[in-house]
Amino acid sequence: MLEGKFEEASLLKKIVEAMKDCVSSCNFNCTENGISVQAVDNSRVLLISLLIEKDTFEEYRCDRNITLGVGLGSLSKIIGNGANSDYLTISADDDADKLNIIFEDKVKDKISEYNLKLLDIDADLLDVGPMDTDATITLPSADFAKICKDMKVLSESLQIIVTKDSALFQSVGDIGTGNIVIRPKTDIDHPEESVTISLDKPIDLSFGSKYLSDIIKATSLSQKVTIKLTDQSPGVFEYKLPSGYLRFYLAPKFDE
Amino acid sequence: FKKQKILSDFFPTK
Repeated sequence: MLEGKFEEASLLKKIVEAMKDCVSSCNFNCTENGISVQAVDNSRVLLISLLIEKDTFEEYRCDRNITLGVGLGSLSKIIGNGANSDYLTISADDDADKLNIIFEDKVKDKISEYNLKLLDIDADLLDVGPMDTDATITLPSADFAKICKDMKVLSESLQIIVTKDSALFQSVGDIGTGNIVIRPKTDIDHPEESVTISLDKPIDLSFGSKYLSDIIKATSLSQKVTIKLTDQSPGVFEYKLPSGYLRFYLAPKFDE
Repeated sequence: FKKQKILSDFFPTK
């Protein structure tokens, strides 16, 4: 039996909104430690790795490891029915063919209950393992979202060049070019506004703008995003949860 | 021209 109670429905809403345009369905793997997901988009370019640790939940129990195949569009429709501030409890029996979803209004005496039909999903898993990182950039997630949106008007590729003291985001397209440079900054009064860049090796990587547009749908999950880049390797874009993370692994573009 | 790589170019299938 799985049972997990979120203090606020808004957290699961944000997670599902961040994932559903990239993958239509995925397996939620539930263990005593929490819930994890690995899913790859249809073009096999963008991988989502989600970990919701049990401490994220107000209450959590999972007696036996279970896998729940979930259609994210359908889940999004159902959890859209609850208010952001509602308690949200998900539960499933060990051999379940449905996920039970309950919203509890914290003010009114109102409980809403839904069942979501589960899917049988047969997906290959990729072994992403621990990766070496040549450069790590941490910046406000809203700033990163704006950079991606602004650069997308110019080109279907975004080049990220990291040197010791700056990160350059560059787009070169038919109508013109754009450059945005960010440098490390410590803001003591507003730590969420700080920018850090750590570098072992200079980086020059290009990524598809349309995939970055999918990644920045996670912006509301965290005030910060951490970007880990390694030469000739996929980029990792991580949004921290209160306890856990939503990570995107994005395959780069290479010169022919 | 840049060619889009796919994830299995980097990560083995489990």
